[in-house]
Amino acid sequence: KIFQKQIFKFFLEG
Amino acid sequence: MLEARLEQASILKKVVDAIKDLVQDCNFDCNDSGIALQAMDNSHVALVSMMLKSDTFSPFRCDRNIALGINLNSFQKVLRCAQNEDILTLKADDSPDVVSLVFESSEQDRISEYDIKLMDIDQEHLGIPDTEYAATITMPSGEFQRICRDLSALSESVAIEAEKNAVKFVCNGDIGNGAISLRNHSSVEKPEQNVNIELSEPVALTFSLKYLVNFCKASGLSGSVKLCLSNEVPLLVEYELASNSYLRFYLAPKIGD
Repeated sequence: KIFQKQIFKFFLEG
Repeated sequence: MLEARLEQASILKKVVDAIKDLVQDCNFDCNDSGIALQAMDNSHVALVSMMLKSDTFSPFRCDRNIALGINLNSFQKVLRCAQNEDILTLKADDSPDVVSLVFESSEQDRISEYDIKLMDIDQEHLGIPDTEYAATITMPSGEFQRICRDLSALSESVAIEAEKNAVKFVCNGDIGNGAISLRNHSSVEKPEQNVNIELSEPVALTFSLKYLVNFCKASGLSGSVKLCLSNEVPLLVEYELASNSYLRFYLAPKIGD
């Protein structure tokens, strides 16, 4: 879940 | 003020039915281009993005930017009071405390009027980047729903493997394994069954089936669904609606399982 959250964060923040 | 009239209440009913188990409270952002919604689920691994363009409505009027903070459970309760074929009109003032919904029967002289109390929702709104995906798969939405439902009986996750001309859905579970392969398929007679795989490079990613099954609740909105995959970015599951409107779901891949 932590990795998944991080992937999202990087994706949205570019 | 906002005034937006939908020919068929069913569109909004289906949208809210499809997203209400993922997100509970969210802002419907209204401006002159239409009504948009963007919200993450509580676990921050999935995101819903809806755009109902102004052309979806007739007429559509929104002079200022208005955020309608709505509890989706309440919204669903009220929308259930509308018949699918009813004409639905959303109305709100410029600084609204409530959003009003009017349902009109096209066949009977019945007019139903409801208000929903609005809430202040402080939602982080991050821009979704334009992304070039390694693989884009278009397939019947019912087929995708069936695959997700079938595989969820065996496993918690599914690997989606896209390669030239084929896409494979693979799961490994305690009771056994499953794999479904689809190939490029196009038929003039039954275009609704077409499968199209566009690929710039092969990609294989694993996703939680619980979320995918949830996304598939939107299947009634469109006959086809688009899956866009690239390594290390969230999967995009898109249901296209009329007038360039859409309902999109994003899901972060599982890593290291």
